[in-house]
This record gives sequence, C-alpha cells and structure tokens, in this order.
Amino acid sequence: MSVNPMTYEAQFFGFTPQTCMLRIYIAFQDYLFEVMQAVEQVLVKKLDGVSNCDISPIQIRKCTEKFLGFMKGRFDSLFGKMEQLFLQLILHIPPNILLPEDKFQELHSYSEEQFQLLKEEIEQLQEKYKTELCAKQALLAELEEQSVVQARLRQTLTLFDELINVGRHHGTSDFRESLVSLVQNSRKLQDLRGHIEREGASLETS
Amino acid sequence: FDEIIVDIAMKRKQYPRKILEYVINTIKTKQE
Amino acid sequence: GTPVSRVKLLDTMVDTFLQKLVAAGSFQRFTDCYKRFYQLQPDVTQRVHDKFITQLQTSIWEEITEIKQEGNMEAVLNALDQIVEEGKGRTEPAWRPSGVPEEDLRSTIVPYFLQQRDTLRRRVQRQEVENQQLAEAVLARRRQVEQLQLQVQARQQAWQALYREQRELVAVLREP
Repeated sequence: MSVNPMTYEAQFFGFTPQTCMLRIYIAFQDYLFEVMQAVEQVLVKKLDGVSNCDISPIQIRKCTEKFLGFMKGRFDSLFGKMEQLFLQLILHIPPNILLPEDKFQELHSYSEEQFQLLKEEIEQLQEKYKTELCAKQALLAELEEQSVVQARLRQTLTLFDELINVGRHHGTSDFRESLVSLVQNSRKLQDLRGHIEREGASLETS
Repeated sequence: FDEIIVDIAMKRKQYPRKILEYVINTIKTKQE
Repeated sequence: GTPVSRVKLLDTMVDTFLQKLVAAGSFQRFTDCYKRFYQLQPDVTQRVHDKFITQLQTSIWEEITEIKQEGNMEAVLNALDQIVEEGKGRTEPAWRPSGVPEEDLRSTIVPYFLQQRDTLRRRVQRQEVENQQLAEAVLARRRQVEQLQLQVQARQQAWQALYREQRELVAVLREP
C-alpha cells in the first residue's frame, strides 16, 4: 500500500497528520493502561482489607489482563476508524484547495522557456534603458555645449554691435561710407596739397 | 521519514518567501 | 448544507470514540472479567467501574485539550476551514508541489519579474519620449547656432572688407 505522506497537509500544519494521530493514539493508549493499572491497584488494596479472602492478586491480574485485552482490541478498532475520519475530514486539505502561500502557482504557471524569455526581455529592457540614459546624457551635454557656443557667438555679435555704436557715438553712422568719404577727402586734400606745392614753387621761381 | 516530510514541507512553505525577499532586493538594487 | 467546523468535527469524533469505548467497557463486561471480586464486593466493583470510566474520559479530554492548546490547533483548524470555504467554488484539482523546487519557485518569482519588466517598459518609454524632445531641442539649437555663425561670418567679412579699404586709405595717404 503506497503511503500518502500528506506533505501538503504538513506544509500547512507544520506536522504530518499521521504523526499527530500517532501522538493521540499513544496518549490515549497510555491513559487506558494507566487507568487499568489504577483499577487493579484499588481492587488489590480492597482485597487486603477482606479477611479469609481466597482471591489472590495474581487472579486479579489475570482479570485485568482479560478486561484490558478486550478493551485494547475495541480501542484499536475504534481508534482506527476515528483516525481515518480525522485524516479524511479534519487534518486534510481537499484536492481542490490551494494554500494561500501557493496562490501564485495558479496565477502564473510559467514554463522554463517562458521564464527564460521573460528574463531575456528584462535584460534587453535594462540595456535599452541604459542606452536611452546615455543618449539623454549626450543630448544634455550637446545642449550645454550649444548654450556656450551660442553665448560666445552672441558675445561676438555684441562686440560688432558695440563697434558700430562707437562709430555712431563719434558721428559716423556707417563705417564703410565714412571710410570711403575719408578716402575721397584724403585724395582731395592730396590734390590740394599738390596744387599748393606747385603754386608755391612757381612763386619762388618768379 | 516523518521528519523528512515535515522538513521538506517547511522548506516549501518558507523558502519561496525567503528567496522572494532576495529576488525583490536584487531587482530593487538593479533598479537603483 | 452548512459545513461543520473542523474543531466541532474533532470534538464530535472524540466524543463518539469515547462513547463507544465506554460502551465496550460496560459494567457487564467489567463484572464478567472481575466476576469473583464482583461477587465478593459488588458495591466496590460498581464504584471502581464508575471511577474507571470517568477517569478514562477525563484523561482523554484533557489530552485533547492539551493538543488543541499546544499547537494552537483550534485557530489552525479554523484557518483551514476559512481557506476551504474560500476555495469551495472551484472543482478541478488545485496545484500541488511538483517535487521540482526550481519549477515551483518560478511561479512564485514570475509576478515580480513581470512587475519589473512593466516598470522597465514604462521607464524606457518615458525616456524615449524625453530623449525625443531633447533631440528636437538639440536640432533646433543647431539651427540657431548655424544662424548665429552665419551672422558672425557676415559681420566678420564686412569688417575684413573695411580693413582692406583702410589699408587702401593708408596707401593713399602715404602716396608721395
């Protein structure tokens, strides 16, 4: 007969139902023996008090053994029935019942390959997340760099603007025009000077 | 035999929870 | 219809067991075994038998009470009643340990891995959206920088032209 280890019940109770029943059996049996022993002691003691009594303790012992033999037989048979009922109705987890700590088992029955796939997907997602974070760092770094470059370029433009403002401040609205007019004026001055020099020279000679 | 059954049953009851704690801590640490 | 609680069942079974055991140890049978003593002292025999019965019952009930207290059995059995009550809706056999710990453990861990996967999916998605926005900002900035560079270049060229004309002026001024 294959023994049902009742492991699932042991998981719930913390002991095997059979052990529990054995413990109860032994305890009950001990009580039966103890009580029988007490009965016999009382009867023997009672006999001591009776004069000319022809019942010996040995005979009392034989009566006890006879009575106990019968009781033990009935005890074992009754206990066997009670044990069966205990194991079927009390210390038993019905086959359709799942213990709370195992509730995941029915929510997620994953095969090995599904489990592997799930782990791989998690690893891929982790890699992807790292990549995205790196991309974010790179983008932020470029934005930072662009801010510096923009500031530098705006600074340069400001410099140019200031140069123009300096010119304006001294009456030249447009450098280029003023330079051209400067060149033209210089040329006129040079012609004038040339003319004056020539006049001077002719005066000396006359 | 009885002790073995109880030992296995207790492991089945307790170990998943313990292992789960480690798994959850590992996941949290990885995320951090 | 209503399920009997396991604790009540237990008490009933022990009670029945005791009743039958007491019935087996009837006074009749007791006196059959202790016939000569009974003939000698029938009253004592009656009292001893009564004592035997009450003592046996008391001891056995004390043992049951002790077992109930020791393992907190009543609470455990009531908890089992509760679990069975909650699970009574289903008829097919429930899961049982397969005997392969790795296999059984997988299902315990899977919900947390699924949770981790979903968290990671959300984070990756959120980061992708954020990076998309950052990338657009970078592109816009690149265009702005390009514009600025062109502006600076134009100004620079204008000034360089000016510089050339300045040199021309100097040349003119230097003419003999």
